[in-house]
Amino acid sequence: MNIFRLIGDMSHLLAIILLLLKMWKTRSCAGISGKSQILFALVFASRYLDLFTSFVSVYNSVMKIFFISTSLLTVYLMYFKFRATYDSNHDTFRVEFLVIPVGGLAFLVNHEFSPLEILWTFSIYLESVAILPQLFMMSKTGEAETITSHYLFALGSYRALYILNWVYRYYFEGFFDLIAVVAGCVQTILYCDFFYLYITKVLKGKRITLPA
Amino acid sequence: EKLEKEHDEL
Repeated sequence: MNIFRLIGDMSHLLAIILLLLKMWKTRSCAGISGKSQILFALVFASRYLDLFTSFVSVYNSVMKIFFISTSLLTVYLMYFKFRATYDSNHDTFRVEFLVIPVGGLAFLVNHEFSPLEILWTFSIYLESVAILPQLFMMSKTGEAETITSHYLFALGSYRALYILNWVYRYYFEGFFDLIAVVAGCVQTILYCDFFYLYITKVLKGKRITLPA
Repeated sequence: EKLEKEHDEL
């Protein structure tokens, strides 16, 4: 464990808590893409299957359980409890155009052709594009609530911090995982446009308005 | 190259 990965995990944790807070306090999931949340739940479900087969540390296991449970809770809140506030008209990204190519790629490019490893690879690839429905929805609605912007900033920062973690681990531990690094860079690059808007607008107290 | 077979990151 290193400081970059720890701050990254905390940023990820903060993002999930911010999203749950937003939904609970506003009793609404307006402006949130349910499709992205389903993809995140799929990412955790397919990545953390080793929860039962390999023990890394208490921290690792506790965080995995937390991520799986909160992602399922988020999907439940969006599609059941606060369903009336779910903006399905703007959440129209065709996720099958993400899941199918990612699934195929996971079969072709992986570290080991075993079920757990292919699922892990699928999860890494899927996570790198899972935010697209959310970014697409924001470009359609043309704006985002401030707390949703904070959620996205924390979520985008987590993987950016993981890139620093991989640099650290490469130089100090000789650890290098090309699949995770490439997917992590793609994932972080997708947030760049949003990061720019967040830093130039939200941090000055303005709302984010995307060119619709 | 990867050190250990198992993935120790979240």
